[in-house]
Amino acid sequence: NCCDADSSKQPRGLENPQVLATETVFSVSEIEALYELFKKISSAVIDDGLINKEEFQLALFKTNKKESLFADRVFDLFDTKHNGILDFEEFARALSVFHPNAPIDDKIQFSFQLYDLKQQGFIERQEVKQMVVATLAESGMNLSDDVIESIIDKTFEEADTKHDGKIDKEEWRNLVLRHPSLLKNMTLQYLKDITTTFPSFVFHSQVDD
Amino acid sequence: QPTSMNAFKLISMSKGLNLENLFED
Repeated sequence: NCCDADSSKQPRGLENPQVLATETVFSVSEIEALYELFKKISSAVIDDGLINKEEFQLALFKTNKKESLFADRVFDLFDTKHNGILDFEEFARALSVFHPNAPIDDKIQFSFQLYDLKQQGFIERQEVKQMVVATLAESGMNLSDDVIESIIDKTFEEADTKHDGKIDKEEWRNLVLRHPSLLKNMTLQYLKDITTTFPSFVFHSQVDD
Repeated sequence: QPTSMNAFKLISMSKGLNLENLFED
């Protein structure tokens, strides 16, 4: 009975692709294709149908030996159930924000949360410095502390229009609307072609579209 | 000039924030 279409035998996390398709920007076929990617990532270390932090890092950096402030932050934002692992629903809902067709406000909100390291509702100078230093270290780039400070000074001069030393959601929104390139990493063109990248989804598909 | 660069532009180039890597082998 290899080809039993009984929906109760759907893979874990993909029991109801129609519901996920309704609540995200993905079509049912795209959800099914995304599940192929999820399977690949979630079976890299432990084949349990869930993505742990190590598997996430492995997929991002192709190595599990790297400590990354950002990979941690992205993982934690994906992990909306806060249990240290990603199920397919969390994965699909989070990646939906990165779809080229996702509303820009969702991208602005997600990026704000990403950079609001301490989740205080604003991005403070110390957090920006921490992220700049982490990015430079990651890419092996060396800038003096003076140069880093002056980059941050200039950024706050522009972004912190209320002059209170922090960037709130409204200021963040204004900044990224003036500089759309700051949101470039919030859109993944791959998601537009996900059904052609993972065509094998058709073998498990529940829909004809 | 690095000082004319927006700090967030720099941060957004971090590998950990570029999720296209998830799709690549």
